[in-house]
Amino acid sequence: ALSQTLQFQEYVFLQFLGLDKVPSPQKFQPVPYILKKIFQDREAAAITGGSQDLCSVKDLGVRGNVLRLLPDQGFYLYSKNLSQASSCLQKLLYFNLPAIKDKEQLTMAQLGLDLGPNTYYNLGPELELALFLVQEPRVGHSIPKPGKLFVLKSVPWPQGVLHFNLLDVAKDWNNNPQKNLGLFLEILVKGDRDSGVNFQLEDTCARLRHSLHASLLVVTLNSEQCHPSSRKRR
Amino acid sequence: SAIPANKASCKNLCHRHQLFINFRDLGWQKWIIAPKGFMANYCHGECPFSLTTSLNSSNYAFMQALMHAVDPETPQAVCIPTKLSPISMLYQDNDDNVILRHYEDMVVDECGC
Repeated sequence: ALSQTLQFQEYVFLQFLGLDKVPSPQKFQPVPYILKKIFQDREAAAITGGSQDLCSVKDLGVRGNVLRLLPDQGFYLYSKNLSQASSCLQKLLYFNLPAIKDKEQLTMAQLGLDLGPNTYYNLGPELELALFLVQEPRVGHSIPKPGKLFVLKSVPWPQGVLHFNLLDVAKDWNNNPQKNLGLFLEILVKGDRDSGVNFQLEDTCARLRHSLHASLLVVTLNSEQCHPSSRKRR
Repeated sequence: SAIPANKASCKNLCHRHQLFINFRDLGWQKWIIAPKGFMANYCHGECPFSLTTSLNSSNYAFMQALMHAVDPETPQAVCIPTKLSPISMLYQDNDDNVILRHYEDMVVDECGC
């Protein structure tokens, strides 16, 4: 009976913390530098007794009191003729947004694409990264049809860590979950592929597929815990 | 005016005590990434009428203590947190999302009657 009471009390408290049940993560996710930094800054401020505005994230320049890093749940797409086509890498990115509660207002959604440390040095052939919004459901692991994609960004010579502002897209997904069909990421080879660079190209593409890491950093503002910022008077 | 209490009774007066919350003890270390625990503290002690003015007391506690003095059926004023501060928690939820959230009123900074 005591155990049941404790479990019930724990459940009630976890609900207060915004959780439905005790989380049991399947695998540990890496904590990005920005979350670590914000956490450490808050801890330092708490020790020194400095005043803290818990409803704004100074490091990101936005209002918000909950920061979530959503892991990519998508998968790689393989074209049968990838070695001959101009595509180096194709991936569907998918982020599970329903974790955002109704009372929360989205203030930031930033896609982070980490292409890995190797891309800082030897990129090999000239590459271009293209990011599309998937607008129509696909069948299985099929590659989205070009007409059903909306171009979001194009980055020549992609390297290191890239960030994309997806606030409008995330707001749309949050309001219409059925629209959340993911993003299509493609890294293309610019120009003609000749036989001389083919070996190097395959190596670069394989490294990119191995090291690519995508995540969506979402900041929300809970209206019950934070009041909206008042507009400045003229 | 406050009546000075003797040394022995001072120990029993309302004040802040240390309480470290270790998430491992709660079995929460599986999902909380940081911190591993935190000094939450707690308030405990008596709020005698003679000291209600010096123990960071509310006017209400003073009145309650006054009533207790004239009518012992009225309970004594109680020792409670009067200033709390938040902590930040970094954890992973069931969808493998890493979440940084600030929780209000998690640490007792000051106690009073």
